[in-house]
Amino acid sequence: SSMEETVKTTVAENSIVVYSKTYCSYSSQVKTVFKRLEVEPLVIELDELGSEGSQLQNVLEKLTGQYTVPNVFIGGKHIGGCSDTLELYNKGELEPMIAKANGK
Amino acid sequence: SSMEETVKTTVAENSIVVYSKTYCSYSSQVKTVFKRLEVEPLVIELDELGSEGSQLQNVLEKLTGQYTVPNVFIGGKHIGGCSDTLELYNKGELEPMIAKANGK
Ligand SMILES: N[C@@H](CCC(=O)N[C@@H](CS)C(=O)NCC(=O)O)C(=O)O
Ligand SMILES: N[C@@H](CCC(=O)N[C@@H](CS)C(=O)NCC(=O)O)C(=O)O
Ligand code: FES
Repeated sequence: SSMEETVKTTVAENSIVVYSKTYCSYSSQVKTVFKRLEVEPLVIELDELGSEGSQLQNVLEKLTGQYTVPNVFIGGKHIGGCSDTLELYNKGELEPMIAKANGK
Repeated sequence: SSMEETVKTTVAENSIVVYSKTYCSYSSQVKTVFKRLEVEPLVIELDELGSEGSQLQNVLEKLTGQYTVPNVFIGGKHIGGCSDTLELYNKGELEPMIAKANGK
């Protein structure tokens, strides 16, 4: 579908992508992690996109197996949600991943 | 208002009350804490109550200053949200509070 293509293009063209909801504390936690690392993800707030937001959420589930937010991609690779991102951060593995995605 | 009275009665008559949303991980964390303590809060899932849910959320803000979920009461006293509850739990202060509310 064209929305699947949109998501694939988005995550291919942006080193860090976070599908998020503005009112969600787990989404906020992930955004805070990237802020601490002084990098700026492309953040897509699904709750601000009306019906397109729920369509995107369904497409993400189809593409990644993950329906929940936050849904995180680095260098085009599906990372997971809040727990996955925090785990990588705490293990010191997130930063190298970001650097690689940025071609450094 | 009658909804304010409903909330006041609810938190007065139930030793632990959690105003929650079913899809919210912060709400789940709080429910997990009480499960670990082998106590059963009265859980009110605001997202399952349609427009009454948002009215309750507004009333809670008026009564407690807190609009967000989870919104936790023990022994009729407003405890706060997820962070507040976890802090009390980690300090070992939550259990005594619950015991007291249960008249033990
Ligand atoms: N363990 C997952 C939990 C993700 C989760 O349950 N997310 C909730 C919001 S906190 C969700 O997407 N619920 C369904 C929805 O909001 O549509 C993580 O760490 O990201
Ligand atoms: N620091 C607060 C955060 C509470 C919070 O931001 N809750 C969000 C959901 S995770 C909320 O209620 N957002 C508005 C809404 O869902 O109506 C806590 O620990 O409980
Ligand atoms: S909606 Fe509460 S943590 Fe995501």
